[in-house]
Amino acid sequence: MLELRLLQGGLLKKVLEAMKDLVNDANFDCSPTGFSLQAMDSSHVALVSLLLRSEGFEHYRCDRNVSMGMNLNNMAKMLRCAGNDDIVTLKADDGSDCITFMFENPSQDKIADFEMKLMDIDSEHLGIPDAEYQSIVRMPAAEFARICRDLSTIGDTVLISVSKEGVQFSTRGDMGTANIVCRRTTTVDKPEEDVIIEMEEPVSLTFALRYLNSFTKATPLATQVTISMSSDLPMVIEYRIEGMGYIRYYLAPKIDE
Amino acid sequence: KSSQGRMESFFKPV
Repeated sequence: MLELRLLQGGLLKKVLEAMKDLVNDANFDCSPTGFSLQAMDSSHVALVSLLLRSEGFEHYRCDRNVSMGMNLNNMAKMLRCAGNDDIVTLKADDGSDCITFMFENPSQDKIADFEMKLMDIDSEHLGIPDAEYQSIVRMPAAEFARICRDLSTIGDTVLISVSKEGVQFSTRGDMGTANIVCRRTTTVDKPEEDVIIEMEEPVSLTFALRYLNSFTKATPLATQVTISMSSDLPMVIEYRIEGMGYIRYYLAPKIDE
Repeated sequence: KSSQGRMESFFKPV
């Protein structure tokens, strides 16, 4: 028996919107720790890792570890039928091939049940070791989204270079080139607007903008985004979900030949 | 010239 009740149903809506363009089908893993997912895009260039900890739910019952295969587009469609302020409950009986999404409006006078078929999905789980990254940038999520969007109108790839002073995003295309530098900020009054850089070594890596633009669909989930880079690892773009966990995107860099 | 790296080049299946 599985029963997860989330007071902020809007959060689950945002989580699905943040994943459905990157991944078609995925297994959600439910354990006493929380509700999680790891999945790659079809080309295995990007990976998304989601964790919603059990403590973040108003009620969390998961009698045994269970993996439920879902089509993320269909799940997003069902969740779009929930109001942003609705309470969302996920329910599944042991061995059932369906999951039920129950939506309750804030005044509790409208209750909706949506039942979705589960799928058998063969997916491989990759081990992601803890790593010390050479450069970590924390910046406003909306600013990062804006930069990725703007640069993708000029070129297909972005060179991200981190130094002690700041982070530089560069691209080139048929019409010309673009460079955006975000300097490290030193203000203390508005931490949500800060650009913070923790650098062990300068890093310069090239990534496909198409994927970064897809990751920025998670922007409504967090005010800040953390970008971690090392020269020999995929970059990690993390959006922390307050009180619940995170959504992390891993993106393999372009490799010089 | 550059090529796109893949996840399995960095992380191994468990």
